[in-house]
Parts: sequence; structure tokens; C-alpha cells
Amino acid sequence: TSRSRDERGSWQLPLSEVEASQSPPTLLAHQDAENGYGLQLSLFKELPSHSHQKLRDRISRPQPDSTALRYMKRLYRMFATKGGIPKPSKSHLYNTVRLVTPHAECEHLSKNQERGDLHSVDLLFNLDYVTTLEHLFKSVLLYSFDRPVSKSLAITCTCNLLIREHVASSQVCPNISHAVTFNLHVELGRKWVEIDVTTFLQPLIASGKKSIHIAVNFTCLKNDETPSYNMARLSPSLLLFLNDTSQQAHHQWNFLKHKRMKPALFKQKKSLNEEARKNLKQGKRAPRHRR
Amino acid sequence: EAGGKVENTPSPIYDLSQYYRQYLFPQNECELHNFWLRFSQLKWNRWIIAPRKYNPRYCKGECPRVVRHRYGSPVHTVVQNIIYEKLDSSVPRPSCIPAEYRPLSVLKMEPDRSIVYKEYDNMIATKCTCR
Repeated sequence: TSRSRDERGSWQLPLSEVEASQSPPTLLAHQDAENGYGLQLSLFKELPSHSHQKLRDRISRPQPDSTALRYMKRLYRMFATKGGIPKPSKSHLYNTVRLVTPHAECEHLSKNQERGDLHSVDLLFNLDYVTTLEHLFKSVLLYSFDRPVSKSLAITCTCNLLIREHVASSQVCPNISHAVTFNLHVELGRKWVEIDVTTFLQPLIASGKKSIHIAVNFTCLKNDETPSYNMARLSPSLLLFLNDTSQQAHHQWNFLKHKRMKPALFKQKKSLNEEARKNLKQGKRAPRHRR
Repeated sequence: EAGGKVENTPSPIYDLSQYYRQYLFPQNECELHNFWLRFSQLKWNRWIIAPRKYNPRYCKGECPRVVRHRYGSPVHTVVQNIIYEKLDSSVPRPSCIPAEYRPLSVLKMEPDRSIVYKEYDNMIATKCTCR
């Protein structure tokens, strides 16, 4: 569903007509004032339990996002020729790139913030289609702007990542936390921002987890010059750069290595017939070959 | 013949290129052929986003008697050819098949609507052999 916000910056989640007629259950949790968090609205879209597969697909399985599709098409043009041949690249140590949009979202809106904008989002990513033969090379949280940046931005943000699920391997620390502080410099006209979370997600994906529940918390310093553009309000996608070790996948690094070692095999020596035929077409005599 | 009728003589060849084509470069020889395949023809465009079409190529043609030098065929192919010609014609002649391939990059959509870019090996034939 699309999201809109009023002029004051609070979020609303309008329901589509289908959802309104068969609205899935929602959870409204009010935090106690004693916790010091004030009033928080937690909206969590739960999956309907009945067997309305199409509705479930529409709500729980997001349709291919046009922005995500545009990003991946751009990536395809960067990595492959017009004929679909992978471009040779020495740094190309991965043969698979997956863009996963959040399976579900839980937004935490905080009001009465004196400094900066605090925005926390719980994201659930479904990794069912990441196979055990696909080894993680790099993972990125991808934020896309709905419109190009109209003015160059230079802001400082702190991004906190927290895994909400219990990690069986660690009884003492059930949650894995990771904090990233970075200076964000968004150039004019940019449409995407990538945040590297490889070290954070590496153990999870290596263990074969099929879903990842991440809480993303952004705090950005704001001044008078910074426009109201807030990246934290955007829902990120998860970009996984993987090395598929299966036989059907192309291993470019092995191909390049083999080519360097045995160049003679790949320099296809034209046969006499082919060369002579070419000369015939050009009206030339067949070449004489020295003994 | 005495009556001036000419029989059983081959047609005279006055063109050198024709000579080469007929005797040195046989027709329908084993070689690569193009075939542009649109994924929409196979209804695969439902999950394959890019490319919309690609040319896998295929090998077709007759394998000549001399296969080692030109097609890089193994010695076994030569032996099998000789068996076919000299001893037993039920033993099949070598076939014209791909020998080398190139990969193909594909952009496709998973059932959960995630998008994946993947490089698949051995998708386009680049060289033929007789085997």
C-alpha cells in the first residue's frame, strides 16, 4: 500500500479498497508513559490466516516495486552487454545479485523529538530463494528516493541495526546489534543510497536463515539548511551480492584464470578452409603457408 | 564417343571459386547457425525480465572425413568414421555438436517477487565439433 504523510510529518497508512473491505488484523500497541517513550503507534501488517492467496500475495508478498525494477535493470545494463553476455570484470567476484523488498514492515513513530528525526522501522526480509550454494559476498540496504535529489545534501546520520530474533548460537546475547555512523553526502540528482551491512548479515545468511527480522533506526542531525528530505522514512530493500557455486552458474574468475594460464587454447587458429573462404569472398588468392 | 557425343565426363569448371566450393569446401558442412529466441515464444517472459531475446545458436551440418585438424575432434571420432566407412555402416557417423559455450546474464523475478540477476554458464554455443 502507498504511504502518505501529512504536513506535520506523522505517518498514515491508507488502506486500499481491497484491504479496507477485508482488512487484516492490526496491532495497536501503546507504550506506557513510565517507559519514557511517550505515545508510540506501532502498526504491524499481519498476514491474513485465511486462504485468500491473492490477497495474501498482495499484502504479504509485495508486487515488484517499480523503483526496484528500475534499479535492477540499470544493474543489468552495467553488468551485461546488449546481447546479454556478462562483461568481463576483474573485480567481479559474484555472479548473482538479489534484490529483496521487505516482506512486512513495522513502523515506530516518535513524536516530540527535540533534535533530529528519529525513525525506527522493523523489516522482515524473506530469503527463501537464497540457496545454500550461494555464498554472500556483500549485502547492502538500498534506499531509493521517489524523486531525484534536488539539492546536494551533506548530513551526518547514525544507523542502528538490530536483529529481533533469538539467535540459537548465542544464549547470552539473543539479539545482534550493529551500529553504523556515517556522513551522508548525497549528490545532486542521485536516486539511491546504499548502506553496507555485510559484516552484520554475513553470519545470518551463512547459517542458512530463510528470513531476517531487522530493526533499522536512523538518527540524522538536522540543521536549517537541510531540507525536509528524510531518508529514514523510506523503506529500504536488501541487496545481496552472491557467489553461486553451482554448476549452472558462470564463474567468471575461473574463466579468466584459465584464459591467462592457457592462452593458446583460446586463440582459435583459423583453419585453412575458413581463411581461404574469406579470401575468396574478398577476391584474394588462397594464402601460401611456409613449411 | 565417335559420334561426338560426350558422356560420363564431368562438367567443365572454368571458375576457380567454384572449384574450391565443390571440392575443397563441401556444402552443408558442420558449422554454427543463428536462431534468435524470444522468451515470449516460450511464455518464459513471465519471469525473465531481461534479455527479451537471445541467440543460443546451434550446430548443424555434415561432418567430413577429416575432422581432427579442423574441428579438433578426438582420435576416437576418426576411428568411428573409419568403422562406418569400411566395416559397418550401422555404426553412426560423428555428429555436429557444440564444443564451446559462452555464458548469459539473466534478470528474472522469483515467485516471491524478488528480483535476481544471475550469470548462467553454457548458454550460447560458440564453436562446433564433430564427435
